Amino acid sequence: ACELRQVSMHYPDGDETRAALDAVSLRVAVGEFVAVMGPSGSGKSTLVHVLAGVEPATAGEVAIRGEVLGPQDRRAWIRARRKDIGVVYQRLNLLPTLSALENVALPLELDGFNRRAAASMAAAALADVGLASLAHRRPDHLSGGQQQRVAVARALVGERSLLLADEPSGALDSAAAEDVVRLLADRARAGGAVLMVTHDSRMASWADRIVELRDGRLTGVAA
Amino acid sequence: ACELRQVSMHYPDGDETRAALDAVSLRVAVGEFVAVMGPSGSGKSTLVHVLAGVEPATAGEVAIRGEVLGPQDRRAWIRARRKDIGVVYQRLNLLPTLSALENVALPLELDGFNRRAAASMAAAALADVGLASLAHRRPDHLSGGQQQRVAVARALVGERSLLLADEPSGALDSAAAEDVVRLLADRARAGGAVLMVTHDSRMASWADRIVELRDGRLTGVAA
Ligand SMILES: Nc1ncnc2c1ncn2[C@@H]1O[C@H](COP(=O)(O)OP(=O)(O)OP(=O)(O)O)[C@@H](O)[C@H]1O
Ligand SMILES: Nc1ncnc2c1ncn2[C@@H]1O[C@H](COP(=O)(O)OP(=O)(O)OP(=O)(O)O)[C@@H](O)[C@H]1O
Ligand SMILES: [Mg+2]
Ligand SMILES: [Mg+2]
Repeated sequence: ACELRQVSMHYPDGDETRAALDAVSLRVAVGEFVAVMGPSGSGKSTLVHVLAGVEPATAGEVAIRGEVLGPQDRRAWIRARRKDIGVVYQRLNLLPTLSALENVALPLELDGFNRRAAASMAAAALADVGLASLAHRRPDHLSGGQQQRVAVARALVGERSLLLADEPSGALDSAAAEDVVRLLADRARAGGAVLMVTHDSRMASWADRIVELRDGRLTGVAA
Repeated sequence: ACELRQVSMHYPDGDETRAALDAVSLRVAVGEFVAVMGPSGSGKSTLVHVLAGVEPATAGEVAIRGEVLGPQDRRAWIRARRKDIGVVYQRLNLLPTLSALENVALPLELDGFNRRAAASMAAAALADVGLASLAHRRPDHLSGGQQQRVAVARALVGERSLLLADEPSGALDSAAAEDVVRLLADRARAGGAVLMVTHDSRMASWADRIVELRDGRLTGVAA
């Protein structure tokens, strides 16, 4: 599970500061599937980045599986991202020199799985998103939606306890989008904690609970 | 206007070739707004790239404003992209070292407008997509949907006769997406030829005509 307690995130903006997140409190419990919606620029990706520890909160607390991790806990964050957190980034962040299979297998290898086991788990994850036949392609030879599905497979592989998905279906047709949200819902039912940012109300309808961000402030049931 | 006549596009795939486009014929007339839909991987971005001359067709003819432009007509394609074609790329392709305003102004400066005129037109285009206050930000300090709107503004600026938009609303909430499709529809009514790739049937419903790509083949009314 994960929790934000009164988390704020301020960016410098010229000689002012601007709050991308403003005193946000949110909890995603084990087995729960939470959707986060809100206008463009409202702070959704910032919320995901703070939960993944790739951007430091400027106030408040972030807890992963009950452990509070601050901006200075670099090692703990690296370990958490390696073992406990799967992320689909809005910009995907696939490695261009690796094949789809190698991209998906990498987190497992970093987590200690041997190459054969990692490759076999990665192949299964790619099959789950309909990309089995494209395992050996590099990202720049894949369509936008195929790249997005590789990023989804990479987040799902290894059944991490926390799954953060930042708009995982933006480039997908409705059939492929439904496959993705079904996989996320299955993860929650199997005991994961899943947070999905989406603009698509049909995707959000699969969640147990929907919260909204607006100008960095969260509305909806916090826990 | 623009036209594809029996256009094919083959990629090498290991020791085979695969058709991303298969004998596609399509015409977008002056003043017409055409939507292109289809599953992930069906060839939609390839169609846009061939119409913009950034990928060469392997068979068939591409005509921009009545002039047939082949893969070897490099200068003619460069001139067409500078003067006649505005493109929203699926991957956006914004320049990271330039501000939003500079990114939007660049096509105008390349087209011969002086700096002041280009900046003023760019500012108006950013205002049209709700980003007037973010004109001086660089892309990496913008949200995903804000970046997408900068790319839309850049394609709209200068009222080019052909507008190609490859999934221009994938990262936008429904209100911002509606603003974008309204701007595209306005361009067509003002005499542009507009082709929009989308997965969103509500966006597609604004078009005069919807065609579908499936495994590289086009169905629907070709002209
Ligand atoms: N450089 C390449 N080499 C080999 N195959 C490619 C290359 N680029 C694209 N493809 C393949 O061509 C097909 C069409 O790709 P395209 O990007 O046009 O699809 P699309 O309809 O835009 O998909 P999406 O909706 O996911 O963006 C896909 O199956 C893709 O894997
Ligand atoms: N490095 C930065 N410096 C300054 N402002 C930033 C920076 N990164 C993001 N912002 C601003 O913070 C706000 C929130 O950004 P964020 O990316 O979280 O929005 P979002 O809700 O994910 O939007 P979208 O739906 O468009 O992806 C935006 O207004 C954005 O311009
Ligand atoms: Mg975002
Ligand atoms: Mg595409």
